[in-house]
Amino acid sequence: FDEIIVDLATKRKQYPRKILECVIKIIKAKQE
Amino acid sequence: TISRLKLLDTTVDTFLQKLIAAGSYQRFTDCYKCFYQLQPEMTQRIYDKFMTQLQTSVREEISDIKAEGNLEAVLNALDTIAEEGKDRKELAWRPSGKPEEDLRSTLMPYFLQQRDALQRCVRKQEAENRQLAGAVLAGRRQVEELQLQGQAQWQAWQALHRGQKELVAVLRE
Amino acid sequence: SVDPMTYEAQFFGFTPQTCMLRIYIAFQDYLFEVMQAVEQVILKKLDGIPNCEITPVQIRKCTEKFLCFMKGRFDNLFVKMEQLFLQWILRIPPNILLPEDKSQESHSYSEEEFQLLQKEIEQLQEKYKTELCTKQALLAELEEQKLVQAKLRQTLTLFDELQNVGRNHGTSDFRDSFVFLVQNSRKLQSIRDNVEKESK
Repeated sequence: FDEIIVDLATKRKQYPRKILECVIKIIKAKQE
Repeated sequence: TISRLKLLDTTVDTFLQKLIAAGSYQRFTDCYKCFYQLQPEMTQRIYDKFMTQLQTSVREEISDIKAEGNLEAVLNALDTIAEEGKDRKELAWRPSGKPEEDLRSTLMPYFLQQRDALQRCVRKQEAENRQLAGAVLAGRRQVEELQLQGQAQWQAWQALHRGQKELVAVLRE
Repeated sequence: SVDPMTYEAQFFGFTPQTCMLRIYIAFQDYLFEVMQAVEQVILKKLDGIPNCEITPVQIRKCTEKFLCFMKGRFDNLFVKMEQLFLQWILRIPPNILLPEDKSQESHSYSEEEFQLLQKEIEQLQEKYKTELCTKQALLAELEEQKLVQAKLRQTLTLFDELQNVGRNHGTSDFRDSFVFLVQNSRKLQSIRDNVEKESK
């Protein structure tokens, strides 16, 4: 249970930023 | 406001003080009565050593945990974050458990920026095209004007040509 | 109902409860170890005393009695310490948002708003492409106009040059001169006719 919580929390911390980086790359590529 | 790190140290100190107070020398000699009666000085020394060792071990453990979890920096960072947000009274947002929903708010500002940038591009291009369209219309008028001039000149020369034919006819007669 | 404290885990990288469990086990181990050491020392001391009547079993009973008491107090105190840790140290205050979640602070968006914005972006992209095509078409026509205008001006220049040829040879206006020539020719013609008639 504890590992699941830590794993989930880690994803919540890291993934939005990673996804955001990808989305920003996509937006920039579309603009170019 | 006391820093979280200070609070942690104070809490552990209090825990230790109370634990030691609970395990008083009186209590210790009560439990080890037979040995105490035989060796009172030794009992005192063993008790003192016991308490010192227990405190040392506990404090070392806390230091290890602080080092492992980088607690010093992390707790100070949390103090800063809490300080910055202290004026906020209402409950803050918490993950909803639906990642796509939570992610929407993260991404929206960037998509809004993209839309605004696109709107600026479109407006700029529309304005440029209005200018170009003006230039094209002026160019068309210019072409039309030149065509009319050319037409007029061509007709004049046609008239001349007829005049020349007429002259030739007259001369030939 | 256990509060998993996931938001705290997001910040600390571990769950506060695990941290407390780790501390509890470590402290408890130390208590046991130190108690064991105390018992070892006492037994060793007793070994050194001749005709000692105190047996290791008795000492073990003393140890268990003291440890049982200490463990009870330890657990009580630890519960209080744990509450303090979980309430004041290892907790994200309920009114606090972590930096990585700053974007949640502003307006939260519904799925419809999100889809609407995506649609708007697509439409703007199409519109922008259209405007770019329009620009290309307008530029192409401007180029074409340049060529046509040059051609037409070339023709007009030709006409002007023709005009100038006449001017250079004393004929300011071809048309007038043709009219003049035709009139003169007609005059000549009628003179000639007259002459012919009189000569007959």
